[in-house]
Amino acid sequence: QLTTRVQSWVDRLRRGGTLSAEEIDAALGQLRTTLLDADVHQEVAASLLERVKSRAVQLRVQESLNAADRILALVGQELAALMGDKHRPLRLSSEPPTVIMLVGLQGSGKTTTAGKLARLLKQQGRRVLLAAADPRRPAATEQLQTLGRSLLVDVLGDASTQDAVALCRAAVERARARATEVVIIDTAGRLQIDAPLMGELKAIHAAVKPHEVWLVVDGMMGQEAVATARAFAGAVGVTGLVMTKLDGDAKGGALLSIRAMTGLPVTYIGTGEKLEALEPFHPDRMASRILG
Amino acid sequence: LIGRAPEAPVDLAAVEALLLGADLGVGVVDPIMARVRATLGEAPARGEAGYRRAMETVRAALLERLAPCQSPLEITAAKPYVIMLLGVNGSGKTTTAAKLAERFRRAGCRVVLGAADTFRAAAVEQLQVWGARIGAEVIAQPPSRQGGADPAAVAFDTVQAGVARGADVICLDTAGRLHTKSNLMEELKKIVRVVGKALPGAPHERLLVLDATVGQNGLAQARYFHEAVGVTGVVVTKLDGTAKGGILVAIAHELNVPIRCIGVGESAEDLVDFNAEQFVEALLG
Ligand SMILES: Nc1nc2c(ncn2[C@@H]2O[C@H](COP(=O)(O)OP(=O)(O)OP(=O)(O)O)[C@@H](O)[C@H]2O)c(=O)[nH]1
Ligand SMILES: Nc1nc2c(ncn2[C@@H]2O[C@H](COP(=O)(O)OP(=O)(O)OP(=O)(O)O)[C@@H](O)[C@H]2O)c(=O)[nH]1
Ligand SMILES: [Mg+2]
Ligand SMILES: [Mg+2]
Repeated sequence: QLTTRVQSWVDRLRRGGTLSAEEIDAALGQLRTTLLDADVHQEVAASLLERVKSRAVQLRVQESLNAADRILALVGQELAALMGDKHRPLRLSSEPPTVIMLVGLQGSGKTTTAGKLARLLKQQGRRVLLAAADPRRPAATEQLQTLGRSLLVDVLGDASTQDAVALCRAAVERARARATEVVIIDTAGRLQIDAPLMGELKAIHAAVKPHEVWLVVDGMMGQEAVATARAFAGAVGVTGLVMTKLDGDAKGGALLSIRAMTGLPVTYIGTGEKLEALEPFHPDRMASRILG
Repeated sequence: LIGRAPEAPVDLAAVEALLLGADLGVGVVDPIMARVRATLGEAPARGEAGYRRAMETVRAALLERLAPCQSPLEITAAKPYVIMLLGVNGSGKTTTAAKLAERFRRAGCRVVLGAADTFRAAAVEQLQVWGARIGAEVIAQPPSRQGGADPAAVAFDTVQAGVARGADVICLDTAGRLHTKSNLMEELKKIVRVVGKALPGAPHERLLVLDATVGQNGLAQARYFHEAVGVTGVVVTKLDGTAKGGILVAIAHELNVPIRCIGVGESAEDLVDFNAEQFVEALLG
């Protein structure tokens, strides 16, 4: 289902009948603006445009009937290929507890996502323990404890400790002792360029060996998304992405960009502030959101 | 980074990549690149001299947009001077409220904080921890049976308390909200109206808090918040990270609002006045 902006250049192209090289370039120019305005990483946009151009030029040679629609179909196909597979459901480890660690920049939505994930798993009949491993942000532990209380999910937290590693270890030990199936670790937001804090993340990872490390990315993130994702992936082996705040009008091009440049799978998307607002990822919907 | 051999043509692709990478956006970058090409049409267009000429053109174009918006936050004779923080979720409003309170307290002002985010888990507690740290009183209300207190009621209480205590500055924190949620934008307008009832002219500063990592959506955010409550100043946070906050240029150009300060860390003292030259230097660096 293509939107009005894209439809208007289909119409412009259609009126011309066959597609000239100039028309192809104009369409590509419009596409470039659309992609960059959608926060698609400039390298991802450039290579996508290259591929569409080389395929479109071949089209022109072969047949000009419905060439405009064909170009748009090419764009759609290229986007779909970059978006990859739909949501892969979380597979629990055969050796419980399954440990899921949430990481990311400040304010991206980790703590809220931890709550949402706990709610989802509890609904699926799993026993969950939340670990409040942010020792720095004021009232971070209280925030997760408040979410846990509303869900009747246990939270291990200690607002007085600075030792996130010890807290995470304690959480996994407690889960093992109580046959809790999933431990969700909420870590503090941090800059990927902050060496000591990235060190803390590596220390937590080494101590509890999480089965899943999910990078939580803000849906409105711009061109730094790829570099950020690569840095976190390089530090602690990210296994999945969560993109949040997609209930707004941000196009979410950062998601396509991270996928294209790192191959990381998308797990869930956040679509609201309430704990119910966690949805599986649909690649085709994200693709049409970008073109919209 | 952008290497140039003595007589090599200026690497325009590299210049464009630098600008796009900073989240300036196509609408800002394309005209700047056109200007660069135009100036390179005159000599010198090659080598080191050509490169310098290109970057000078870029610098001038950016400063043209940003310099007029450089305007630090200054409290007026209004007492208490009410600063309201607003913006989308997670942008840094609560932390910035604390940083502003710290700045004014150090300047000898009596500051009161208003915990008008009555929705999010532990939002009030977060501001209370800050208040205790920096020595500023926090006005809050306990949650009602249905949920949080009414944010407008907390805002009203805060202004009244500030007046009663002879406060010089009030920093009113509000809940994060996506600008596309009309009910939440209506709530924000209501908070502004109610604050104005408690103290005519307040809130004197309606500060939009933007995350430097935001891409092109930052422009939509600025437009909507400005249209809703009339933004009087902008703060860009998290500029201690790798994101350059380039969307600020489009915002400055379109809204012509003062850019007050930038957030450069998570501590109370990590707030610096916006300086257009330094911002551009960091962006191009
Ligand atoms: N609208 C919307 N808001 C969200 C979503 N996910 C999180 N938020 C909000 O974003 C803000 C930040 O969320 P947090 O969970 O505190 O983010 P965080 O990553 O834990 O932040 P730090 O711990 O400080 O790094 C809060 O206001 C949340 O309610 C979402 O999917 N949609
Ligand atoms: N590195 C860095 N982090 C910041 C800066 N400003 C805020 N933060 C962090 O960003 C996260 C979110 O900050 P908050 O002050 O809770 O943001 P908010 O806008 O009040 O969030 P909501 O109320 O949930 O919408 C916290 O982890 C802060 O420590 C900054 O200038 N630099
Ligand atoms: Mg958090
Ligand atoms: Mg807040």
